[in-house]
Amino acid sequence: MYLKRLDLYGFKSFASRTTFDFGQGITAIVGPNGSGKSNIADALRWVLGGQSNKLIRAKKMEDVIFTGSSKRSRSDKAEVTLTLDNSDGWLPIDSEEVSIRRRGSRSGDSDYYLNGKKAKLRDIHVLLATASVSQSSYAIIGQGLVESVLSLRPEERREMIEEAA
Amino acid sequence: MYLKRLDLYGFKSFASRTTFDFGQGITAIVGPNGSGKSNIADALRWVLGGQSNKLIRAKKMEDVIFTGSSKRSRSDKAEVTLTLDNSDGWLPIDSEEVSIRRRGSRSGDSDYYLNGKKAKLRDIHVLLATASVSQSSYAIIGQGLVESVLSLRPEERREMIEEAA
Amino acid sequence: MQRKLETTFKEVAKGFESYFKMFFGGGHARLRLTDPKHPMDSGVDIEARPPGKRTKSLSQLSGGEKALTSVSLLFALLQANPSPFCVLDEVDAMLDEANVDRFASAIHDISQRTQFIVITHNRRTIEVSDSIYGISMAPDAASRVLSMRLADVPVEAVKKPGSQN
Amino acid sequence: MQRKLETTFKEVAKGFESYFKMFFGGGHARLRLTDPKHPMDSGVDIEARPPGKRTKSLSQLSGGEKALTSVSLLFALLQANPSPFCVLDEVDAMLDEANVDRFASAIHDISQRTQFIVITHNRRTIEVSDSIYGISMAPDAASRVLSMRLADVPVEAVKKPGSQN
Ligand SMILES: Nc1ncnc2c1ncn2[C@@H]1O[C@H](COP(=O)(O)OP(=O)(O)OP(=O)(O)O)[C@@H](O)[C@H]1O
Ligand SMILES: Nc1ncnc2c1ncn2[C@@H]1O[C@H](COP(=O)(O)OP(=O)(O)OP(=O)(O)O)[C@@H](O)[C@H]1O
Ligand SMILES: [Mg+2]
Ligand SMILES: [Mg+2]
Repeated sequence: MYLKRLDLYGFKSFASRTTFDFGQGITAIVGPNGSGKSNIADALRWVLGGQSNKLIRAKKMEDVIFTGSSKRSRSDKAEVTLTLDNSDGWLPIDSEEVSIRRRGSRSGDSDYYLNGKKAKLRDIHVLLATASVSQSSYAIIGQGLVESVLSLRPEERREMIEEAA
Repeated sequence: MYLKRLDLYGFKSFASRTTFDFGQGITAIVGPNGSGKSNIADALRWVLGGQSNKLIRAKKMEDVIFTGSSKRSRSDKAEVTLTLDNSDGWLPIDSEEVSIRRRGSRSGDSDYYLNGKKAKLRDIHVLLATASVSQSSYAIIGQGLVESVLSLRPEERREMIEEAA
Repeated sequence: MQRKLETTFKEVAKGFESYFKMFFGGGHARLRLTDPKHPMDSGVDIEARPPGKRTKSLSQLSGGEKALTSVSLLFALLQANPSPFCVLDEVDAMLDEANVDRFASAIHDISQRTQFIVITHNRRTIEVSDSIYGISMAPDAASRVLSMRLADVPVEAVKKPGSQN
Repeated sequence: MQRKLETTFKEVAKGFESYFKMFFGGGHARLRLTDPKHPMDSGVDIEARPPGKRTKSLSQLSGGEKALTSVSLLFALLQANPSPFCVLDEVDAMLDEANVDRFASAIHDISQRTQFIVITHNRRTIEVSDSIYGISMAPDAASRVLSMRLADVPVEAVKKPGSQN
C-alpha cells in the first residue's frame, strides 16, 4: 500500500484545488519560506483523522480553512482527500484504491468519507490502525520536532516500539 | 566595550587551552556537527555567571569539564576567561581591559576572578548589569531557540524590553 | 504479545545501533529496557555516544548529533515494521554537508520498502528523490505548485556552500 | 523609570515593525502593551502578518517566518539599546537563501554598534563576517580551532544549492 494522491481544497494556504501525485519512492517538496510546504504535511496528518491541533499549528478549525486575502476571498471549508493504492490488499477493503476524505467547516464540524461514503472518525482510525498507518510518532515528523523522540518519557518510547510490533 | 578574547581550558570539548580573538565586527564560527561550536557559546554564557544549566546543556558541573577519551585523560577543572576591552570606560573599573574568569571543579564549586582577584558571583552580576551585559534573553540566542522569544509570556516580553531600557 | 514486543524490540535495537554507527562512523548506541523482566510495562532508555567521545547524557550532544541519533531510531522503527509511508519535514536542517549525504543515502535505501515525502532545503536530499514538487506563494496568498526536475530547482530554494566563490 | 520604559518600548516597537517589513517586503507588525495605562505591569503582545496574508496568530506562521519575526524583535532590541555583543547560534538554520541574504545584510548593518558572534552553516552569513574560526573535532575528542579566510572554508562545513549541478 502506498499514498497515491493527495488533494487539497481550501486547506490552509491551498485555496485552489491542488493535487499531489506521489510515487512509491521519495518525493521532495521544496520552496521558499512560507510557501506552504509544511501545510502539506499538516493536511496529511489532518485527513488521517489527526486530533492534535498543536501538531498542525491550529487552535481551532477555522485556522485550517483558507483565510482569504485582499486579492482572494476566504474559503467556507477545508477539504483534503487522500487516495491510497490498495492493489496489494493491505487495507481490509475490497477495492484497488481507497480514498479518505475529511471536510471541515467554520462551525468546527468535521465530516469523514471512506470511498465516498460518509464514515465516522472511529472507522477511519480502526482502518488505519489495522494497516499500521497511524498518527504514530514515527510516521510523520513535523518541522523542528526531529529531536522529540529523544525527549519522550521511556514509557512513551516503549509505546512507539509497540506500535511497530 | 567589546569582547576582546575568550580563553577556554578544559571546558567541555576544549581540552587544550584555546584562545579566540574577537574583532569588533562579526566573527563567524563554522565547522561540522559535533565539532564544538555551540560549546563556545556555552562557555561565554558560563563565564558571565550563567546559572541555568539547561541553557548550557549541563545537568551538573561535571558535564562542562572535559570528560576525556581513550586517547586523552579527562580534565580536573574547567576554566574560561573572558577579556573585555574597556578603553571607552563602559565598565566602572579603572583599567583598559577587564578580565572575568570562572573556574569549575568536579566537586561542583565555581570560583570567579575579576582582573585576577577572587570575586563573588554577585560582584560579576552587578558589574555586568551596570554595563547592560547580562544573561538577557536577547544577547545570547542558543541553538534551536530562535523562536523562543515568540513563546514568552507577555510579561516576560515586557521584562526583556525593560532590560533594554 | 509480549513475545512479539520482545522480538520487535530486539530488531529495533539492532537497527538503531547499526544506523547510528553508519551515521557516526562508529561509537556506542543501545536501547535498554528499564525493566527487562517486564517488557510490557517497561520504559525504553537510549544510550548514545559518538566514536571516541565519553559523554554521559544525550543532552550533551550537539544539534546535529541529536538529529542523527533521533533519525537512527526512526529509521530502525521503519525497518522493523515498514510503515507504508513516512513524512519528514526539514529533519535534515541541522546536518552538515557530510551528514546530509549519509542521511540522503539512508532514505534512498529505506525507500525500497517505505514511501517518503521529504520537505527539505538541502540539495543532496533533493538529488536522491524520485520526484520534486516546488511550492510558491502567489500574490493572492494562495500556494501554487509545480512538478519539477532537479535542474529546475531554483537557486533561492536551496542552500549554497561556502567555498564555491 | 516608567518614562524610560515607554520611550524604549516605542523605539523597540518602531524597530520591530521596520525590520519585519524589511525581511518580508511589507506586511503588518506591531508590539502592543496589554495594559497601556500601566506599562510597568503590562505584558507585550506581538502581532505579525506577512504581506498579503491574513493569519490570525503567530502559530500559523512557517518555521522560517517565525525565525524572521523573532529576529526582527531581537534586532529592534539591539538597536534601541545596543548590547555590546550578541551571540547567535544557528538562528539562520530555517531560512531560505533569499532570507539568509537579508539576515546577513541586517547583522552587517547592526554590527557597526554591536559585536556579533554567529555560529552558522550558511555561506552568505559567513561572507559578511570579518573573521572566521573553523572548529573541528580531533581523534582524541578535543576540539581544534583554525583561524580562517572565506576561501579556506571547507565545502563540507556549509550547505550546497540545488541547481549547481
Ligand atoms: N488558514 C490559512 N489560510 C491562509 N494561509 C494560511 C492559513 N494557515 C497558514 N497559512 C499560511 O501558510 C504559511 C505557512 O506555510 P508553511 O508553514 O507550509 O510554510 P513552509 O513552506 O513550510 O515554510 P518554511 O520553509 O519557512 O518552513 C504562512 O505564511 C501562513 O500565513
Ligand atoms: N564535558 C565534555 N567533555 C568532552 N566532550 C564534551 C563535553 N560536553 C560536550 N562534549 C562534546 O561536544 C560535542 C558537542 O559540541 P557542540 O554542541 O559544540 O557541537 P556543534 O559544533 O555546535 O555541532 P552542531 O553543528 O551539530 O550544532 C558533543 O559531541 C559532545 O560529546
Ligand atoms: Mg515549514
Ligand atoms: Mg551547535
